[in-house]
Amino acid sequence: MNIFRFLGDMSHILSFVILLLKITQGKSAAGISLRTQELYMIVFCSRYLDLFWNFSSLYNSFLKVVFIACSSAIVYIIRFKSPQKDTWNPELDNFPIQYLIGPCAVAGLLINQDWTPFEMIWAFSIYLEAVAILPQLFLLQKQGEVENLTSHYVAALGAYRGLYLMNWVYRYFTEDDYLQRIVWFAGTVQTGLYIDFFYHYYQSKRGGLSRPVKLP
Amino acid sequence: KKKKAGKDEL
Repeated sequence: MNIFRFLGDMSHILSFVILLLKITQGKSAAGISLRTQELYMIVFCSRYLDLFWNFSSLYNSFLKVVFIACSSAIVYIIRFKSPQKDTWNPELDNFPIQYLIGPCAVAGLLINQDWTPFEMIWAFSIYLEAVAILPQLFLLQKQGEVENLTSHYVAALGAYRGLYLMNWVYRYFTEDDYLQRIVWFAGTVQTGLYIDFFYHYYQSKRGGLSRPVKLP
Repeated sequence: KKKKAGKDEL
């Protein structure tokens, strides 16, 4: 465990807290992509199947359960709970996620570590996580202006990815047996998707002002 | 030569 990895995980947890606060306290899921949240739920449920047979640390196992529970709770609230379910707009949040899930499933079957069923599912979850933010980014793009909490949510997720990238670099140079090409490739793609958002986030938050983020 | 890492990340 290094500081980048730890801060990355904390920033990931922070993103869940921000989103849960926004939809429970604000009673609205406006601006939040249920599609993206459903993709994250699929990602965590498939990747953490190994909760039942792999144990590396209490920290890991605990966070795996937290991630599955938080993403499920978010999907449940937006899809089924009043009044939040009436604030979700399916016409705006209509990214065709089958075009993300399908290719990721094929990639998982073809490109994985050792051709076992779990390695295929695991690789699928890595590929899907890389693109899971796309419906959210498209939704923000359509709206043009991003509410503060929503922008903090996306920023926390972006920070998590950036910190994981630094964690990989750190581990590569400090550990003898540390090589994971699939994760590095997908993670770099994923981090890249946030670059444009971060530019606009920085533009609207600099100078201590808390203006909403405007996207062109 | 480096070997593949185990699954100790989230």
